[in-house]
Amino acid sequence: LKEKHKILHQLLQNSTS
Amino acid sequence: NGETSPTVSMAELEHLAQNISKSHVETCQYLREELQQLSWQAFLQDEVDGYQSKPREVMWQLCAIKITEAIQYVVEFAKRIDGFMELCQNDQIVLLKAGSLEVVFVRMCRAFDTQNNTVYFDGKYAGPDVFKALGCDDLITSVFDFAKSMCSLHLSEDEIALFSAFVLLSADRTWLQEKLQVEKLQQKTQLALQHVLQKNQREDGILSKLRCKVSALRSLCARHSENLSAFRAVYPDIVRSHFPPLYKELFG
Repeated sequence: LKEKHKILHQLLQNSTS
Repeated sequence: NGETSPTVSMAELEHLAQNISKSHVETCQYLREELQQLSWQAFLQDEVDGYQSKPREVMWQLCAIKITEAIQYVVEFAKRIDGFMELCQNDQIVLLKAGSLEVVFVRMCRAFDTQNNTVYFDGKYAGPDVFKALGCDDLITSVFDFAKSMCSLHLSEDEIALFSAFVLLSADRTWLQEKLQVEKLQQKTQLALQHVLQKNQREDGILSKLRCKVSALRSLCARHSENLSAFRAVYPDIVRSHFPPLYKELFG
């Protein structure tokens, strides 16, 4: 699932601003 | 169910309610006051004509961009909810894939003007006729009806926040790996929502009214997917080349 949702995964990884 | 409900202290519920309300306020695309101040700014007839005369694919692309922008704020909301980032990565993705658009529809009631049946879109308030070029009148009517019925509940910001979190943390989504963890988190959120409803002295039936909204949201999202599939069948290249990558990831 992570592979198919790279952008969402990236957004989740980014630290909250 | 007393056997499966987690034991949660009042202080913990209060803390969770505050955390979710704060997360909601911090991640709302627009402040409610801003939206209210803008509510007199409806699109003029020539502007409406402009939207209606756009090619179908251009209007779809515009809406896909707007939805994607709103979803990015929902992702931020989720990340700030206590316990969400402790879920496994698979389940974070599953919950957002299934629930982010539902939360956008919940949040839409903040940007909806019931008197004029208009919603804030692309800088002004728009009626259903603005979306004519999409070619999915039934879906648009349902979205507007949903917003109207949500508004009739007159939810406060903290109630919207808690309800949004409850929707997002739905433990019955397919493909969850640690269902029990999500279930616990959703139960706690429901207790926090009940706590807030009681504190705000809402009538007894409000929770069951909100439960009905959960099924309405699922049906709206299913219809969005159906309409997208129909659109993609005709314009596969437009979706592939011009739609936001995040939108395609979530709904593709």
